[in-house]
Amino acid sequence: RETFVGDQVLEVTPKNEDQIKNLLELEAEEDLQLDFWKSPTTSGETVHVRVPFVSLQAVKVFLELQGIDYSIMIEDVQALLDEEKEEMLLNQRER
Amino acid sequence: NGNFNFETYHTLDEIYQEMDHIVAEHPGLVSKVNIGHSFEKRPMNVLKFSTGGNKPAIWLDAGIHAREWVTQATALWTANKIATEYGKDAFITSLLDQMDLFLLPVTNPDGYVFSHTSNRMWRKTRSRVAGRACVGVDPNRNWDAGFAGPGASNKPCSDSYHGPSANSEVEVKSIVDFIKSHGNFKAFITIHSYSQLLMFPYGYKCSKSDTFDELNQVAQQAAKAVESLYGTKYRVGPICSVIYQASGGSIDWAYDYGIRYSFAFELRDTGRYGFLLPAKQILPTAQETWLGLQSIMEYVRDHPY
Repeated sequence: RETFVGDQVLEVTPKNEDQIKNLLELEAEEDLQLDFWKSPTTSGETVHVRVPFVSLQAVKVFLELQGIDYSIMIEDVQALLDEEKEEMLLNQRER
Repeated sequence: NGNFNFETYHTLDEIYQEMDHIVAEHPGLVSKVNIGHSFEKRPMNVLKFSTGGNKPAIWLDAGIHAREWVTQATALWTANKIATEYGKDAFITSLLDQMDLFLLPVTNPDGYVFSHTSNRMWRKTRSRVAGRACVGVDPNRNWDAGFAGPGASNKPCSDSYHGPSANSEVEVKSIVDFIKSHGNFKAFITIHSYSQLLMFPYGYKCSKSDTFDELNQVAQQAAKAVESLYGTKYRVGPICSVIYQASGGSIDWAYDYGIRYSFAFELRDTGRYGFLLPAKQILPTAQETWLGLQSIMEYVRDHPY
């Protein structure tokens, strides 16, 4: 089973077309294994991207260098998945 | 056995059991139609709501992208609502007296199972081609509508990979074949999550459809209906010019095939959880979505073509 320990989901807000272009370049970088939940579209529109733990540093540095605003939407994806799994197990026991 | 909890997420087996239960409880209204099977040979089961005869029909599907769990949950809640409230709710009763409804709660069963057992973030099908390292195709880039155009990837490892050819995914082909063989669908609605959008054609091109004004009016009305319950705000527009360009999508195919009322929902986004939307949000999501669906289906019922 794939785990997502330490993976984060970032909410990124590109301010202009150049920043969207930067994000599209980032999306094309297959080595980073980014999972875009909401892809870059227009400026001001938020982008949601799951970043594997191993790529976090590189991605954050990239965003900061380009001056692209971002915040952490999900701190640890695996923690949420564990909660979800526990909830399902609990429900199965109730049934 | 009647104690299914619609307010939590369930495995595919549990969903299929509950579909059978709904059929068993409402034999004069609901039946199960098998329209094919997935790549890994899981059945593709549709719930048919019909009061008899050959009526024009509405198509509803959910969960073509496996990880969008709130959509499968919403579809099942909707199925139960329609089944239990026929004969009591004026809208449901009048709709089913005039039209049939086909509801596919799990459009991508292999992906759904994989999202439960191996990778919660899985979006695509689980098809494999010899000699190709990556598994799966984005089934909402695989329809014969601007296939392989902008907004779809030609890289097999991408989450939006369009596949080797249009309808290469057996899940997509099964729906296409069924809709063609039925021959009398008047509306096609697909349910996704999350971003709070209500979209209509086109996605593979950025020009307006011939019926833009009408579809826009119907969608705006439906979005207002969604918002009326909990204040959830939707953005409305054609996929391409308002939202994003994406080729090979199902509603574009349906529209070009002649199904005028074609819409795609992207259900609610709390702005924090995305595809991991907590189970306690299933009920409010389903309830507000129902109001939007009702608004569209009311229009379809009253505007035959």
